[in-house]
Amino acid sequence: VLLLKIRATRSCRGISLKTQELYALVFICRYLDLFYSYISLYNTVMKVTYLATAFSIVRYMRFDKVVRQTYDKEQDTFRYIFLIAPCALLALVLNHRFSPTEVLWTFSIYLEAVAILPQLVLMQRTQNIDNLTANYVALLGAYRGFYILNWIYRFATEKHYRQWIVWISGVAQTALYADFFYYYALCWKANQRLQLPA
Amino acid sequence: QGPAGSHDEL
Repeated sequence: VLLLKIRATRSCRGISLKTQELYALVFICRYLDLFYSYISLYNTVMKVTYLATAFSIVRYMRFDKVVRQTYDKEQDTFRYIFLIAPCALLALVLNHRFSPTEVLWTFSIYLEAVAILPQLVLMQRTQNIDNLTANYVALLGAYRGFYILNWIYRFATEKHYRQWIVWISGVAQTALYADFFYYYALCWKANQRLQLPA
Repeated sequence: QGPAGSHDEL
């Protein structure tokens, strides 16, 4: 959806580069297992797709002659360090196994949960949020939200399915969107363009 | 599949 917006409108107005770069980092740290484990063709294809789209978006926003001029750097002020440092620290302390790949994987889980924050802050500052941006954020929130249903199903049907780090992070991630979803639903019902209160 | 085994979700 986001690539569609950027390519079709030749603009990344209202999109946080910080959030996009955090997602690229999340996928790098999480999908290192592409090199040493195979789950299914679907799983591999999706991992490669996420990496490719994340890097493509960052490339457009940073280097495309037209698109980069529509990036509002002054408004996108969230500091990386405030998200990366606590997640890194937490991953070092709270993990299933203290190995490099496992700690990086855990870090990616924590970081993904909060990676939307720069985007949410930027949207609060944006007067006219375009529909594609609003829909993109809604879909991103719904994506992890729907996992919760899948986790409940798997917990009930699979014997050794215990993933508390993933569950807590996923629920926290979804909760961060609660406020956004509330206003998204209100505006959708009223058939109005999304506006977030300051 | 244990908790620290293969992570089969995306």
